[in-house]
Amino acid sequence: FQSAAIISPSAPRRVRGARISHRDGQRSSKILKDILASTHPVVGHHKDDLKDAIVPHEYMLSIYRTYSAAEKLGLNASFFRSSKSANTITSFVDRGTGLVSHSPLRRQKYLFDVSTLSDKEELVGAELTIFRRAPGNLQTSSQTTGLYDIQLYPCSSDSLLDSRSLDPLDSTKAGWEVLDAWDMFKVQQGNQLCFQLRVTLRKSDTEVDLRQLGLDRSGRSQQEKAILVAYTRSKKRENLFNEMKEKIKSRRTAGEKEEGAAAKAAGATEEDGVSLKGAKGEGPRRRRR
Amino acid sequence: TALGNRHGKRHGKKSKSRCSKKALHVNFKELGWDDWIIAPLDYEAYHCEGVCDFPLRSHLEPTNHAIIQTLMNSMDPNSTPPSCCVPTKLSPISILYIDSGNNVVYKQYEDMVVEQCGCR
Repeated sequence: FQSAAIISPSAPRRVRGARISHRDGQRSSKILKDILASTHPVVGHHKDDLKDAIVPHEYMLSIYRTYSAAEKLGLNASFFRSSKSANTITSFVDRGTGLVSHSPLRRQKYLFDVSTLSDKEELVGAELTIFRRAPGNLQTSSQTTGLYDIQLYPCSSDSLLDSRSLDPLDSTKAGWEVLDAWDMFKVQQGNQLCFQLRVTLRKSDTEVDLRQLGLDRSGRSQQEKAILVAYTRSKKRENLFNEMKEKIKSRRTAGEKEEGAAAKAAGATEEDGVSLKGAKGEGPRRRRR
Repeated sequence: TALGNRHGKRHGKKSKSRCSKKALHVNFKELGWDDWIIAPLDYEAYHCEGVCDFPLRSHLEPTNHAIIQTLMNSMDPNSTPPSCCVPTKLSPISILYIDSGNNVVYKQYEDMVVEQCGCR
């Protein structure tokens, strides 16, 4: 049995801790204090910088807006087919950084760190969403007749995960391509998922320069980066208190790990166009002494 | 004066309100959770408050045990405490937050808002 309490911030901290008189002595008050201390605005104010550095993807904002509005109408998020009856939807931003080269870009890799996905939750779907910009030189792409085939593979094998057709006329406008990536989680173990994308002309199966179709990753804002969206459903109902405790604990270990990774990243080498450095805003972190 | 009486209010004695849903505004910012919660920053959770006294009204959906306990309490308050005014129906809320890997997550948290109160 553990007590959960919402304590008004106006009470001085020491009194707050004392107020919880609990049978098993100070353990739960220590845990509560730990949660409050590590997230307290005074102590953790540098965390606000962290939050500002992370730009929620428009896709996630639209999911939140849609489902929370439906909730107010008494509709459950799992009611929507797009939610795949998931109650948790996690987005991972592409960490790949492409090499600048002038030769045609036939293949492009995408790297995602999915280490925070909980193995306690059942994966019910995953999609790779890639923003296709309106290509600059419209002339070349509009000359092509016949459909394009956008194909998605694991980096480590040539088993096709998903493919979508693209009409050349559509390719002159910007848009989002959504590819089913669920099988990837069955094929590849581990926390680092690597996808490879290519586009072919359906008639001749010749590979197309991804830049012609606006699929190259150079010069993209955070909102235009590819994201991997994982849909999961928790098997058993978790206690909010325990979940908060886990969150605080994992954030702390992640912080320490990032410091180690930052040191290591200074020596990491670019390999195959995919860098370990991570997305903007995730570089070495200074810890305020 | 007669009119006032007609409403059955007892003068001079503060009557405890019966079990019902009351406002409870939760502010994640005040909890210091706004460094990882993107939205919402606050929401109305409600809470249940009031007495469960005899006779229990049907909208409180008492269990049979709550009816027995309330009856015994009405007969001898010292022998048995009244049944408790608690949430009988709860609903979820959606939360958008940042996880330990700095990924943006949408999650539906169950049982976060009181829809109905009752005596149990």
